[in-house]
Amino acid sequence: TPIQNDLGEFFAMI
Amino acid sequence: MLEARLQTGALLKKVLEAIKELITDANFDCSDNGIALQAMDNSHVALVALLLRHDGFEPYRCDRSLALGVNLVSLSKVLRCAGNDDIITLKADDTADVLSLTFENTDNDRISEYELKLMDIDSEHLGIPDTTYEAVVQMSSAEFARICKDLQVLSDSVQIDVTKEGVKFGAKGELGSGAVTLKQNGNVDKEEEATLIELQQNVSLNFSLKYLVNFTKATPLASRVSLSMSSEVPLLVEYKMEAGYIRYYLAPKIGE
Repeated sequence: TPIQNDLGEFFAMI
Repeated sequence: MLEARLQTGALLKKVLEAIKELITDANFDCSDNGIALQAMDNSHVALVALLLRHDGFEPYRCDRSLALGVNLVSLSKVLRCAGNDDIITLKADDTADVLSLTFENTDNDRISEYELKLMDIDSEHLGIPDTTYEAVVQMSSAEFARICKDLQVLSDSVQIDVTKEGVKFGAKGELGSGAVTLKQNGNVDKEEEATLIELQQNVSLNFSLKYLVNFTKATPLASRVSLSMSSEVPLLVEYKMEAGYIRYYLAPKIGE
C-alpha cells in the first residue's frame, strides 16, 4: 500500500 | 464590522456541506475582498481553501479585516434553520464574539435571527506556492463524484493516470480491480460533460479515495471540476462558483 504524505511536507507554514 | 447579504442563501448551506466533514473549526477571514477560509484537516493530509468574493454579496461591507472563528458543525446546524430560498445576512461587529445570521423568506414576511458564539482559533496558515501543473483535467463534477464513489468499493486508493488521450482512474483491492477511463472529448454537444486535458507531461499519481469522496461533497456547487496534478506535489481539486471557489489540496501517496 502506498504511504500517505503529509501536506506540511509540501506547503510551508506561515 | 461585517455585513454580508447573500441573495441565494442555499449557496452558503452547500458550502458548509462541502467542508464540514473535513474540518471542524476554522476562521472565516473577512476583508474588503470577501470572505475566505483556509484550513487543514486534522491529519494534515488535505487542505480546504474557500473564497466567497465580495461581489457575490449585495450589499457587502467590511470596514476592517476580521477573523471569525467558527465551529463548522454548529454553523451548519444553524444554517439548516434557513429555507433554501431564504436570503441570508451575516453580521459581526469588530469584537467578533458572535456571528449574527438573519434568514428572510422570499415573500419577506418571515424573518428569523440567530446568533452563533464565535471562538478563538489559532490557525495554521499554509503558504501555497503558485504551481504550473503538468496535467490539468477539466470534467463534469457529477462524473468525478461517481467515479470516486464507484472505485471506493474496491480500494482505499486510486491511481490517476493522465495522457493526452484521456484520464484513467484505477483501483486495486482484495476483491479485484477496476478502472474508469474518460477520453478527451472537447467536441461533445454537451459542454458541461466534456473532458478536457491540458498536458505538459503524462502523470501517474496515487491518492486516498476517502478524501476525494469527501471533496465531492462540493458537487452541488459547480457542474465542472478541475484536477491539477504534477508528480510528487499535492493534487488541486477546484470547484469554481460564480463569485469565488472552493479548492481542496490533497497530498499524494508515495512508494510501497
